[in-house]
Amino acid sequence: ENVKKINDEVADLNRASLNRHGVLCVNLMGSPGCGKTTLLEDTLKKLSGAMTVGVLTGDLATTRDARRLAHYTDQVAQINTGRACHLEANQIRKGFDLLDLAALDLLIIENVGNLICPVSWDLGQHARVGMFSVTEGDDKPAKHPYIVLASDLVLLNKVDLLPYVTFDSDRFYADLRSIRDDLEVIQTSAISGEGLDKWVSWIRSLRDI
Amino acid sequence: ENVKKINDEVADLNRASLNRHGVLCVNLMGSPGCGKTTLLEDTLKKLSGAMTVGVLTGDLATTRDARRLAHYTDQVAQINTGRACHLEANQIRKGFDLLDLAALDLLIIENVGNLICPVSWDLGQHARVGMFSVTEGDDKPAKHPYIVLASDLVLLNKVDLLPYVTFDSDRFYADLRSIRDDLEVIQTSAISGEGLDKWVSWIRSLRDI
Ligand SMILES: Nc1nc2c(ncn2[C@@H]2O[C@H](COP(=O)(O)OP(=O)(O)OP(=O)(O)O)[C@@H](O)[C@H]2O)c(=O)[nH]1
Ligand SMILES: Nc1nc2c(ncn2[C@@H]2O[C@H](COP(=O)(O)OP(=O)(O)OP(=O)(O)O)[C@@H](O)[C@H]2O)c(=O)[nH]1
Ligand SMILES: [Mg+2]
Ligand SMILES: [Mg+2]
Repeated sequence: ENVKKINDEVADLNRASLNRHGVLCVNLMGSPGCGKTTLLEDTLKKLSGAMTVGVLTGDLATTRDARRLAHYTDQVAQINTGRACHLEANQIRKGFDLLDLAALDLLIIENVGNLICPVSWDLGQHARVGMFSVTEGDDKPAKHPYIVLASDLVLLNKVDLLPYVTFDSDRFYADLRSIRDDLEVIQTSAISGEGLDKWVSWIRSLRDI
Repeated sequence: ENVKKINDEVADLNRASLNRHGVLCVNLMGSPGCGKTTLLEDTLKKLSGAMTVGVLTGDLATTRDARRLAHYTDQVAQINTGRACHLEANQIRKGFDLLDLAALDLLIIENVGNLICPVSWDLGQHARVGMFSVTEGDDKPAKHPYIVLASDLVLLNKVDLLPYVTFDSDRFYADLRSIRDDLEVIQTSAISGEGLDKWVSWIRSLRDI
């Protein structure tokens, strides 16, 4: 697929630009409404003063996520994909022009809300994070093995809602482990703050690599 | 796009087969874990004795949804798409061979959990239903105008969880109405049964057309 090949070449260029400027880049993927933007709001607040963080956020339409995140960083830009279910490397490359890479320590890309399409598009990131939420049900890893295989970390969000939903944690973890026995999982609540310190530590340890 | 053109031709053949056998076909779309299968479990129970209902359910992997639904109908088959984020008409056509169309009154297709990709693939259905859930947040219609534009009905599921989540109903409806002022919305809870009667009435009225 020629389009993929070109994408991957641009992704490599992106990675080179990020490396040149010493910017760690994380590609955050997850279902629509699993809590990506809310967690990023918390993350930006937590890292304020410690790291200079930028965000590129992708959606088919609207600038709502960028406007939410703009309260916490001025290095944020919205990418609208039109009809496309995933961000692509060329969009990220153009997004770099809207940011000051030289000033950044960390760039987080919030991908389009989708468990499938973003997995196969390299954006030039250093790490991929797959987010699930307890409200989606415990069978999502089993049904979406490719995002599990591609992820360097899994976040299980909205754990504050566990008392109110049927979510079989054992099953979730068993299914996940049968696909990737080595994959780290951090339980988070973007509302209560649970897991936020662990998530931020993971980012900081990645930066030290 | 030649693949799309062929798909649409097969979709028309599917529709013709369904019409020949007097089967109403609904294409149910929504995010991963928004509650499609749970609502279908309720729907099959509700319609038991009144209508003969079949289901074709699509996922990248697993037969979990088909196995769940098999408790309520023996006319159910799982389609695994591999890596594809949407069902296609040829898969539905092959699915017909696994069912007895002549015996069916209603065929529901549970599409792959995804708010974007399924929208542009005609499967041969008579109606498209777009499902959102309150746990995804109130901004999903605004962010996903194409599923709103394509839907004949929208279901807003998991309303039993409204006391526990931040969901601005006014905003959800305002955004929806600005895209489609004519679109019917039924609030449902696949857990409490709220809205189930309305949903089943909608199906039955479609059948009478
Ligand atoms: N209870 C609870 N609600 C959460 C949590 N995280 C996010 N939410 C809610 O979930 C809804 C969606 O949150 P977002 O952060 O916008 O989700 P998203 O993944 O960025 O959504 P998209 O970018 O549209 O795919 C909002 O109503 C949030 O308040 C959480 O940890 N717990
Ligand atoms: N509280 C509540 N939970 C629900 C409701 N409907 C579904 N759920 C729960 O949501 C989770 C996912 O439900 P499913 O019916 O499997 O969702 P789905 O849309 O079929 O998921 P995929 O087919 O994987 O995309 C399960 O834990 C259900 O119990 C509802 O109305 N209220
Ligand atoms: Mg978001
Ligand atoms: Mg399902």
